[in-house]
Amino acid sequence: PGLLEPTSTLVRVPKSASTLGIAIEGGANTRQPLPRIVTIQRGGSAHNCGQLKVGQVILEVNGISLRAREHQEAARLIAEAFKTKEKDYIDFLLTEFN
Amino acid sequence: REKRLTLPPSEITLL
Repeated sequence: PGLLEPTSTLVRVPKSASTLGIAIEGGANTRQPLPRIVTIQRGGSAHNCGQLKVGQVILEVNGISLRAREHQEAARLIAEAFKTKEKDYIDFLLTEFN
Repeated sequence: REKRLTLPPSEITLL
């Protein structure tokens, strides 16, 4: 916890459905420098988890920082975290603030 | 003249 930013929250999302079910916008060199959750689809793993909220900004995925990553790369990292068989969950470090 | 740098909006990706 000492390593976390004061306003950040760690959320573990179990892979409970065949999709993650979030839409993100943002990435390096855009108006939204870190990816922000813009949609949570009903029936997806993220929705089932119940702890993700629209508007939250994703700082890290499984401990990997999304800072300075362009949109496509951030999206790829999240997609790979969902796809990997190594873990049956994804850890998101989130903040409410930009 | 507008001096503020405006960054482009981001695309949206469904995951």
